[in-house]
Amino acid sequence: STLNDEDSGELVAGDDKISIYSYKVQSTIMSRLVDTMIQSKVENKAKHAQNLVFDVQIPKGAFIHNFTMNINGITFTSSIREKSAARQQYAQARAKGKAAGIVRSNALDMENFKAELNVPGGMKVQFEIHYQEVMRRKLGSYEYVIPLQPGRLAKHLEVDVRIIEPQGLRYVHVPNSLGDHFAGITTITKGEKKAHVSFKPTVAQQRKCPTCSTTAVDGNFVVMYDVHRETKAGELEIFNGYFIHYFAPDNLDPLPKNILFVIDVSGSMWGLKMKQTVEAMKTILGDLRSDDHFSVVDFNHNVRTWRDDLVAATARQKEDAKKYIQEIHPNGGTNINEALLRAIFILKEASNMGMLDPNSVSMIILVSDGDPTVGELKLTKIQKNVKQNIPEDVSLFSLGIGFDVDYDFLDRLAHENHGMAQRIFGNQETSSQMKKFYNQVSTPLLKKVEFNYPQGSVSDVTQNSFDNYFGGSEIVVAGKVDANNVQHLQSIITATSSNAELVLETLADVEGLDDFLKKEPHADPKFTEKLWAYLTINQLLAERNLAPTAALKRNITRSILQMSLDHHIVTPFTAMLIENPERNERMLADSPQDQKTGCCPGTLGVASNGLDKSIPSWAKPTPTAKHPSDVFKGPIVSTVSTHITSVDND
Amino acid sequence: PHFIIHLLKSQENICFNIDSEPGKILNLVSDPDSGIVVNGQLIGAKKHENKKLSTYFGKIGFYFKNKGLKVEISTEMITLKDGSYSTALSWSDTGSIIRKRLLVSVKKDRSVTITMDTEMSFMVLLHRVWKNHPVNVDFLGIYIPPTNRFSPSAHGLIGQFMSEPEVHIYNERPGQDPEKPEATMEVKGHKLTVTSGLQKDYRTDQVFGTNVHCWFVHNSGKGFIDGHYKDYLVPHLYSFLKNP
Repeated sequence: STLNDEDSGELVAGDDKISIYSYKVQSTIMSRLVDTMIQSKVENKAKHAQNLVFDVQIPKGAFIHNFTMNINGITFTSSIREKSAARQQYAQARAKGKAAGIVRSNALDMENFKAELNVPGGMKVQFEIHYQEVMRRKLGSYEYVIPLQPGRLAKHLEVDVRIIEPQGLRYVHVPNSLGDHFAGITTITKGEKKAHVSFKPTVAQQRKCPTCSTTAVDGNFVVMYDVHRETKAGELEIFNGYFIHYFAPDNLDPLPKNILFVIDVSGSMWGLKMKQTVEAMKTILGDLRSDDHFSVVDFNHNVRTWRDDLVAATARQKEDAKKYIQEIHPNGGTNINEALLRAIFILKEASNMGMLDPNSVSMIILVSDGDPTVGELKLTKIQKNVKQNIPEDVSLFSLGIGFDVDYDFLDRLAHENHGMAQRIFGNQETSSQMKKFYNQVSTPLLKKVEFNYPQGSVSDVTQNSFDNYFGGSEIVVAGKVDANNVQHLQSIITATSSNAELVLETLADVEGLDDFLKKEPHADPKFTEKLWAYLTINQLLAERNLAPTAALKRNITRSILQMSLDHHIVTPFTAMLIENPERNERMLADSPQDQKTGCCPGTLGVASNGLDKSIPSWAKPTPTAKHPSDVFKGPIVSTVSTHITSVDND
Repeated sequence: PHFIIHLLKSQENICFNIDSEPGKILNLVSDPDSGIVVNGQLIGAKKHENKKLSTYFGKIGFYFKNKGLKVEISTEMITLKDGSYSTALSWSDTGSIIRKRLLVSVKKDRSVTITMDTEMSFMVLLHRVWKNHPVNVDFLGIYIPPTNRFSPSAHGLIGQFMSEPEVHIYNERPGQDPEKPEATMEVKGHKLTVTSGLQKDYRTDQVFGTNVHCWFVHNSGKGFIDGHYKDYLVPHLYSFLKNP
């Protein structure tokens, strides 16, 4: 689309004479797959050339698949290429005064897509980005977050979200996350299987105050919903040769858990982080169920334990543990290796002594804010030690507070040991973030969950075996189905619940969704294929992270690369080449690589005063390192200098 | 609910109705020696018809005392309880719950089979009605095979017939309704007038059922069952029947 005449009219230009005509977000959620388009139309009304920046936050797990830019009628379109090929082409025809890139964000689980260009006076520009993501159910709902930061007043500001869920919508809720200023502006229309959310504040409504020229639109627009699942444990959807199996039973009692809290109490935790951790731990300990067993390991350069063995979560023990944590005074270094090995030892001892319920789930929750400074310092060695010692049925969950911690290490540590990791900001929100994460794993409902499908009917099935299923979450398995030769697809799920072995069968017609989707104009007929592709790529990325040999890593890289090209999406091994019709001007958008220490200080909402308004440094032929506090530049420099010659970072 | 008792030796089917109030729990089988109880809780229709409120089984409870297991089947859910833990399936699932050699097997929107150690089984059928029906509600039916190995001390509205009583039916004669002949039945020392009629077995055809010829005992099975039907009311879904 191009800039329309209808856009002209009321001026909402700022002091710099840059005005936004429209800022639109259009999303369609089709069976947990979200397709988001963010479009912004901007004009430089000044007489001189100025930098225009299109800077949008994108969820970390989302896949960008298209970006276009229209500058006074000239459209730059994008294509996805293998990274080195894209860079080669980019080197041949760099765009002048224009740049685009995906850079690490200082917001939780977000990345920024940023396009900048130097625009002569009087010129209009339209940016449009498309990305897709798979919604993950957490704590009983799907939460779709759209960061809305138009930066200034927009003549037309619009968020339009359509939800299509063949399973049926239980509820749709739009919390007032942008503040009371916008109360009552959002409209929600909800049907049985479809919903429409619309947010269209007028210019007057956008103003911070009646006479203000600044916008109050700055924050996250959030849509929460859940599908009907009270009548069925699982839902098998088949369409266009692919199946997606959603599994989220909830009529089950929690399995008892054996839980070891391993808490970093080194000097760096002093102050707000420790205060918030204590507050979170008090609630978490209070929430333990009577059939749970637990202990606390706290560590700095030394390792201490509240109890040397696991104890039952009686009211008295919980109170005692709370007092213990309350009295911790952080100081000293960080000995992660020793602390984890101690926790593993306590769990092993309890198991050897027959203290653990055979149906129980064992887990370690590690909370740390920094890299090891005492004992074993080599991260790979710590990983190896943990892997060698931890029993197969114990899950390790890691919480990394702030950005001084090597989050990728914590992530690897968790994934390698059947768990997951979460980055937590070291600020006033730390406590609630910790509690939220804990709540996600505090209710194990099933263990040893396996999905089986008839051989010959399906292929390329994503991960189909899971250690645990937690209440409020959802397991999703996808694959290809031979729809030409199969009329129905049957699945058998086996799992262990708190008191029984479960066997669940599901039978679905391969044409079961056809009628519904034919009548649905907003439905993406390729949603099953895309969902399968995203799940597969995410799985391959995780596998690659844990691959023990370089050869295996290379094979996985090849598969990811091929899938990225086939499905036209930006992954760590591809880049998006954005070029004008003549192909004599090109921009390159890479995704940021994980790096040892993060980009951002441990607080939210860092002011971007230092933001360089010129072309990002990584896009320049010879990047130079900048000051580490320059939030957007750390990863940018690192990306180019470290990885420019290697395809897959092996 | 209506009951059909198939008497193997005499090759006769005897049927009777029990009408009580919604919420009341009827003991169907109580076998203290093998530690098994089956009770059914009544639900009522949405409204009275001909001044009468029909009742049905809305919930059936099984208690396997020796295993410490309870199974509650309602028109919504199938729940296996072991101590403080429970695992549930809905009628929209096809699946099984296995615990201590007790198998609870659910066929989506159709039936639940409970099998214990392969020597005892029970089948519960779901009867779904149109949810906007002005009168009818979803209800359950239970089928207990005569091959189940209950102990001689088994009792209850159905359990008492595991030890088959001597039944003599004679003097078949036309009844008030020419299509429903009457007869005299001698059972448990009583002489009863019974009416020939048809009842439905829904095991093979869940919608229309299969007609079963039976001799209907009036007055809530009076004379055919031991005592009065009210003797079979129990306080809880897992209560054993107390000796009167």
